[in-house]
Amino acid sequence: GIDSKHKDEL
Amino acid sequence: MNVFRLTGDLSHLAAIIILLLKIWKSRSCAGISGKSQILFAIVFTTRYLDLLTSFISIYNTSMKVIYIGCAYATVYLIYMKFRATYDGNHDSFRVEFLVVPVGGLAVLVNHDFSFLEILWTFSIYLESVAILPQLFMISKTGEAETITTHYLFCLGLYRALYLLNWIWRFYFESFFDMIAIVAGVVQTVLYCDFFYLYITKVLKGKKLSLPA
Repeated sequence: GIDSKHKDEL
Repeated sequence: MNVFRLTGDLSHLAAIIILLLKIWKSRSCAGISGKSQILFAIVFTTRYLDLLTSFISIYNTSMKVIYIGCAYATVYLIYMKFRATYDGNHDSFRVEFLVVPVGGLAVLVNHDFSFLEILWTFSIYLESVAILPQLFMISKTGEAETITTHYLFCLGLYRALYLLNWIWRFYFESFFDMIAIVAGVVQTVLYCDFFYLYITKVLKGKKLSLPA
């Protein structure tokens, strides 16, 4: 989604 | 993963390694702001607590461990091993003026009022201003060692590349995180003055000295 929550960034 | 995020992460890793090697090889932390390094250690600690709760990939986990390890190793070298070379007089930025407002903002403006999310938000906001003590110290000493300017260039470049990564992800994955983007823009803008000096001076073989 536009503000998807998955934190896959460092 | 896209090319901007990968090169951004590698640029960030390069910056962290350059700094650690500079201090270790020269056995001196002259010109380095210990306060900024403490803020970076806090940034990584508060952002990567999810190491304990979720696994995303080998790359993700190993990079987080490397970042946290190097950050604390750098702080150790500055304040313990080579503390005699630490220039405390010029490293005088009042970090409480950063941490307190950033902490308040993280509680007020976040995506989700949960412990880990507020810590993550705090970490994002803090990272955007964590370099200020270092830039302030350079403005006070009026100069910076060339290796330090390479460290700062890689560090500033990493978040600029992340901005391109977010444009890519918005366009191809319709993903965007407004908090990370706004903080990333602020963070990158803070380097603009330095980028100008780096490109017009250091890349021409001159020493970086202020006033420009």
